[in-house]
Amino acid sequence: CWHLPDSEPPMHGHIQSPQYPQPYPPNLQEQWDLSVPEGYHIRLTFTHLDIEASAGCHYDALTVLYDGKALGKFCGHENSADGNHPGNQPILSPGNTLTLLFQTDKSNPERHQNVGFSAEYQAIDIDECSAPETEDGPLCSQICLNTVGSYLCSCHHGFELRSDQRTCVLSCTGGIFEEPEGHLSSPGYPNPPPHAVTCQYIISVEFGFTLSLNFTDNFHIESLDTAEGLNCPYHWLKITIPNEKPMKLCGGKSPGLISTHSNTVTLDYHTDNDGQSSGWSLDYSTHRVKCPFPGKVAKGRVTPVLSEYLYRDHIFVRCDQGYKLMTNGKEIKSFSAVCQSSGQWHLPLPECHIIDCGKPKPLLNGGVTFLSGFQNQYLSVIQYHCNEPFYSLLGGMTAEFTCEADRNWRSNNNLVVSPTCIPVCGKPTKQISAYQR
Amino acid sequence: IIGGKEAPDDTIPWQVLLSVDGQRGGGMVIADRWILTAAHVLKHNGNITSSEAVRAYMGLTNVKALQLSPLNAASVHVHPEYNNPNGLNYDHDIGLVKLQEPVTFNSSIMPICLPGEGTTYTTGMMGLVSGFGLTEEGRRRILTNKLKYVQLPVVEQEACSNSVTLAKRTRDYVPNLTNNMFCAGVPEGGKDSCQGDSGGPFTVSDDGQFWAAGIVSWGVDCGQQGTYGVYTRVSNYVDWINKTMQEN
Repeated sequence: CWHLPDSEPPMHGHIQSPQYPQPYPPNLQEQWDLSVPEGYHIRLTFTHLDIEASAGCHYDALTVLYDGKALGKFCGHENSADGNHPGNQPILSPGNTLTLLFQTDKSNPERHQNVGFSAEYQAIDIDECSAPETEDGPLCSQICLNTVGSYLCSCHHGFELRSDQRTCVLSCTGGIFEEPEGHLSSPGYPNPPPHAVTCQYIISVEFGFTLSLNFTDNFHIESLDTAEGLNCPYHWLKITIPNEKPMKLCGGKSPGLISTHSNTVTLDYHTDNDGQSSGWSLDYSTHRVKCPFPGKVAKGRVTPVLSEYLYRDHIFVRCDQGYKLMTNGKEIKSFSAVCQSSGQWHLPLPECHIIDCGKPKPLLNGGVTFLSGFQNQYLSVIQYHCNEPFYSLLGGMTAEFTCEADRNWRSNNNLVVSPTCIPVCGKPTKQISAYQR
Repeated sequence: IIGGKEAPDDTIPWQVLLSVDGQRGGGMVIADRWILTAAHVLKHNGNITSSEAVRAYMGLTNVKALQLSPLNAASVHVHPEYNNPNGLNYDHDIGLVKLQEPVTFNSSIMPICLPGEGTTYTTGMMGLVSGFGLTEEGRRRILTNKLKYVQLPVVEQEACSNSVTLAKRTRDYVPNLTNNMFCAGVPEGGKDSCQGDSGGPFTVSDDGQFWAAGIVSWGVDCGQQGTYGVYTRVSNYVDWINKTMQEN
């Protein structure tokens, strides 16, 4: 034999009486000490129990003990009139140990050969938090969190867990809240905190968001008028918003909703050694920063049309047909702008300028005439002609072209190709005339 | 031109005077870079003349004025089947000259239309022949500097053939008449094309629009009784003309 290294007790196991399922021998005094890891109960379930029945289990018995105290003494079998059979109900130990003691007398009845017992046990997590309070007070002074096989104590905001891992001590400086929404309250709220509290809460969310503080109605900070006319001289809640004058609050009236228009707010709660304040509680929420309405673009469209434009919203500008996007004198293919955390659009709106198709291609042995429009702009109409009578349009093609949205001069037949002048053959301008017959 | 008249300005605007190796020939404008003429104008002694040797004049009716503005040839194209080493075979007598620069058409320079495919030439159909070739002044033949024209009817192919056969009786060497040729003229003579007119146009007017029916090719004498002028039948070569122009 050699020494096995220390290891965690098993989480489950099986025990049975000697020689089971053969009848147990007489004169037995057998003990089993069961244990599971700390933080767990033991649940013992009998799969079979057949011990000589007697009143009070006087002769043969299986006794289940915890910490020296008997949880049960069992004998008999399922259908026996005498004895004390545990039935199907499991036995739960108050702690992580359990002792079973099996005792038999000198003789066994001749008619019925009792086979003893067989049982399974397993570790069951203890909900330490729901255990009744002990003389030393509650398990955790503020918040108890049950974990598998154990528990944890925790404290409300403004308090810190002491080294005993059970009780809490006031400590409310350095609380930084970065979630987009949340709840905070003064230490011990709604109960008065200990005296001389100096707590600081910083709510800081991402740029582009503004904070709204919504104080609950139950607001109480001692308010005393002083001869010097100081406002909130001893107890106060100071709300500091960057670039604004700090706001000192006290009294019994909740300030209700405060829109800060800032992504950072600092709350300093102060009480002195005298007086009593129940404190305050608030829910905070965030809203995206608003950008100004983007305005309108002549000969264009701004989309999407929203009732308000908020941080990270995008807008797009598209020009009407026949117009092009221009910014800083340059044409751009597309335009989008995003509402920045500063509440400003990251780009100014572009303009829509009418497109032009450029100078129409000159026509060899012909020319081009403007019929309508201005400077080759969208929907201008031109007409090609050939130098008649020596040239004519090929195929009698339509000579009228319109400046279309695709910046091409297109004929009514949707052709882009400009016409061609073909020579007129065999038609002299002067005829040989001979009148003599 | 025998028996003709001087052409007023702008009445035959497709007329071209070709000077090839110093010899005078005719031609007609068919496109802004192309002149249609006779193969024999462009081929001498079995050799196709170089493009550098070709000068084209057009737009005026007086040679003296024409000389001021010759147009240079870019290339010369003779029908591939033209083979006339001895001056006795004028079959396929057709050729093209491509100009170096395109011409802009106006009242004095205008292309002549080409005939449609399968155009028929009816006997008696009047044509207009023009050129700067030999003419008559009294009984003498002279070379004129003025563009002249004469109107001639198309002669029945059999009558023409007979006149050629007749000519062969009195002359040793007379070319053969083929179906790529037709004759025009009057049996009594006195009206004809002549030397120097070769390559020039024989045009026919339909509803005021002239088309090139023939190219002045050859003949036995000029304007003699019982002889006719022989012209290349252009309608047989429309495909070749178009193909040559497209390929070049």
